[in-house]
Amino acid sequence: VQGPARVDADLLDRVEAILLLSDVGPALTAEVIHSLRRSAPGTQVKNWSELLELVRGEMKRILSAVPPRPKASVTSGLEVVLLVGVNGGGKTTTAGKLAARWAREGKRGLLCAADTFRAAAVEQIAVWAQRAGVDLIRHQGGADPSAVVFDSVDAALARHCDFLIIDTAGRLHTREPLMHELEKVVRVIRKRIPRAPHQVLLVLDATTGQNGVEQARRFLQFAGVTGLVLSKLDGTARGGVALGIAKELGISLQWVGVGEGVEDLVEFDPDAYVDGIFE
Amino acid sequence: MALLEADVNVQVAQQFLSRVRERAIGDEVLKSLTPGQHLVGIVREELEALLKGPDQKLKISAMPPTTLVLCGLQGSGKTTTAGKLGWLLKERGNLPLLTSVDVHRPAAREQLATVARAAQVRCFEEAGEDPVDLAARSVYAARQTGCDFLIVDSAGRLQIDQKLMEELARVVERVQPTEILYVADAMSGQDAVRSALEFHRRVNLTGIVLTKLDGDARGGAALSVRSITGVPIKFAGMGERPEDLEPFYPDRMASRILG
Ligand SMILES: Nc1nc2c(ncn2[C@@H]2O[C@H](COP(=O)(O)OP(=O)(O)OP(=O)(O)O)[C@@H](O)[C@H]2O)c(=O)[nH]1
Ligand SMILES: Nc1nc2c(ncn2[C@@H]2O[C@H](COP(=O)(O)OP(=O)(O)OP(=O)(O)O)[C@@H](O)[C@H]2O)c(=O)[nH]1
Ligand SMILES: [Mg+2]
Ligand SMILES: [Mg+2]
Repeated sequence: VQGPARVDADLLDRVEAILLLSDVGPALTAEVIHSLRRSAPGTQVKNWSELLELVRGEMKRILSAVPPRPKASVTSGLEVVLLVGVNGGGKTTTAGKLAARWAREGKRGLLCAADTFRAAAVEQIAVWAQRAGVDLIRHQGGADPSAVVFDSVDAALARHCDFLIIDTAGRLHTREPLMHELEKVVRVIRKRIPRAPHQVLLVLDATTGQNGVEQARRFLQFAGVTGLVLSKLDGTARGGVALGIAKELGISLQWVGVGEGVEDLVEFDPDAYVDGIFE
Repeated sequence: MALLEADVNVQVAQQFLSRVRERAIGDEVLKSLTPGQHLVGIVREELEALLKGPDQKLKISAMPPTTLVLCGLQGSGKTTTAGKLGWLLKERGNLPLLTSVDVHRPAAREQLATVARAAQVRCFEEAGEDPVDLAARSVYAARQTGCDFLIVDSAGRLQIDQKLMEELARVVERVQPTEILYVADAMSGQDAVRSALEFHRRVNLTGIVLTKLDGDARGGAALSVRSITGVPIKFAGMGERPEDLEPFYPDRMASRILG
């Protein structure tokens, strides 16, 4: 015999609506609602703020259940970061912001224009390199991305850089040849530096719906994603699919893009993130 | 649940299901020999009916050039779509001129110029810092060079960005476009409705282009945006090349949403 539901049904409905509208997805939302309803029979949740506390706790638990990735001991002193993701998510912009941040911290680094395909992609990242005050490794248009990547790793080692940020072309995870191309890029890096790429960041648009989980799954499979960047969180979308990605794939949310300017990248803060969903 | 998994907006899904329920009762589904199939049939028909629009073709202006403005959130595929529309018009014998009023994104205007070259269509490449002025000068250039279409690519913007939404309204006011196309990413989730509604409120959209349909997103946002704004979906982006634009097929979209 189960005890009485300890939370008012109307309050739960409100939470459910907020979670669904934030793209947490129907399955995970149902799980959260279910655990709220039954977790501690006997205690009554009387009002909205009490319930919010419980939901917040539940969501933060999901987001931080991912074991913090052990910082791969950087053998050469060079941290190689690879940015991946589907088209238009914000990779190039994020590459620029990250380079600027680390340059501002006094680190020495390079950017690599590994998108050799898209119209004016190199021109775009060139502007960002300038804004960040960081040099850019680039090849002629249409070059093999693996070749530019190889050269950039060489250059970063030769110049004793602290970081190398590689921006790749957007690609739909359903396009096998492009996913294999990405796999090759990772191999090329690894051949040159065994522990690299030290970070593979999936850049995901906060407006992405449930397809985001499948995207993350594929990029994890082909490129070994180590962390998530949720971009465009300055908009009204809440990027709730990040919860499903954390839960199902063990990929932790690490950065949040909050605008188109060079300073608009912040470290992921679970409290701020969850507050953003419930305000 | 399936509709929500397909990213159909929560309210839209509820409204849709109650319509289906009414029809099912009216249709006496329970009396049918195959009630399950019958119900799926109703769902599919209702979905198609909702997705279909009265005018899915591009409107033409009485006075050339016919001006189309592309707008939408950051990264949705506007610049690429501008090239595709240029290609499509050129293929059917028109003489389009592409122009970008995106003075914000790094190398945005270069991107459109490159895309135009790939599509083998003309691009307005004069320098400029003000979107409204650039737009006006493009209209003039189109007339002067006998172009019958002007495709205006605009900067991606958040619907809550007052300044940029006003900028868009001013561009529209200045060029009086025949079509204002909202370019939306097919993988968008619940928030798609919110942004589309606000764009519609500000500049009166005449059509929607759904991009990146060559992916495997179910595309429920299509249903949501179409049913809430009432704006017809005119085109589907199916890839990154100039030729990768198709007319929107409601029946194909319905099957896709249903998975
Ligand atoms: N508002 C907002 N816009 C962003 C953010 N990050 C990126 N953008 C914008 O999103 C658009 C796409 O960004 P890009 O950096 O070109 O995205 P990308 O993933 O490199 O795109 P592809 O290389 O074409 O796949 C640009 O207009 C950016 O300014 C963000 O955090 N907030
Ligand atoms: N696979 C696929 N990629 C697309 C499609 N449409 C656009 N893209 C890609 O999506 C990315 C973003 O496209 P853009 O045309 O730069 O998007 P935008 O809306 O102009 O971006 P902003 O100007 O920054 O707002 C690019 O990598 C395009 O090649 C499509 O239908 N399918
Ligand atoms: Mg890019
Ligand atoms: Mg653009």
